[in-house]
Amino acid sequence: CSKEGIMLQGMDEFHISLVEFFLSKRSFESYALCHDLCMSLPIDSLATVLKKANDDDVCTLKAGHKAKVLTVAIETRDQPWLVSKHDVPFIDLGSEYLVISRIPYDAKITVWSTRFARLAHELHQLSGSLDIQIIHEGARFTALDEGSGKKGCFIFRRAKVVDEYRDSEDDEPAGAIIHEFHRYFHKATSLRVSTKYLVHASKRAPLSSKVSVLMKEDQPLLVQYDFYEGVLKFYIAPRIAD
Amino acid sequence: MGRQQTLGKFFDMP
Repeated sequence: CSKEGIMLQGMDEFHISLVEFFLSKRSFESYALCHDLCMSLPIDSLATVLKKANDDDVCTLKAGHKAKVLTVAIETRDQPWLVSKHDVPFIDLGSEYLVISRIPYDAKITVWSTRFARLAHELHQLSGSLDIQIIHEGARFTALDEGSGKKGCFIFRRAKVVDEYRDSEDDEPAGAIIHEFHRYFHKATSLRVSTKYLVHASKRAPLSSKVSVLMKEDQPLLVQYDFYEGVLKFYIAPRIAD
Repeated sequence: MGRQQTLGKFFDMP
């Protein structure tokens, strides 16, 4: 927790995918902080507690300077006398927050997040890994089922006119449009990643109608959702050819 | 499929 907001980080047990979630302080009704605070929490326990709240309940998260627990108070908005309190004890992960240095990416595409979710799901049916190529003209997501020889491919062509891009899902044009593709293209780039982790990342589509895919040769793939209250990033370690 | 790398190669893991 910092004066800007709350940043969450988590990694899968195999250290293949790291998720980073920033929630700006402006997304909270009130946000007070005396000094920066870093907590390690068991995500299952936190999720179990937060699921007890209904959509319109008020949740208050509190932790003191040398606290060992995060206290979550859940209040019914129209019945403020009904409050339930839950403690989530900290755990010792033996590490603090991981600072990820910014790198200059070679290529970035932005596509509709629902289309991206469909792509990830369908290619996952075919193979455990997929190749992503971004070239000047567009992007290509390819998966090959080595058993049957079946190949699946999704192609995104670069928008001829950036104005073709529309900001509402209802107006989605027939062809997938890559928004501002030219602005972030420096050189042709390709990466191979596991479809399983791409499926995980693509399931966050409800957060934002658009998703960005950023690549640099031999660097983790970055899948990023930007939204008003913050940003959600998935870093996925690449596969290399045998 | 290729060999899966881990993030330890890219990030400075504690």
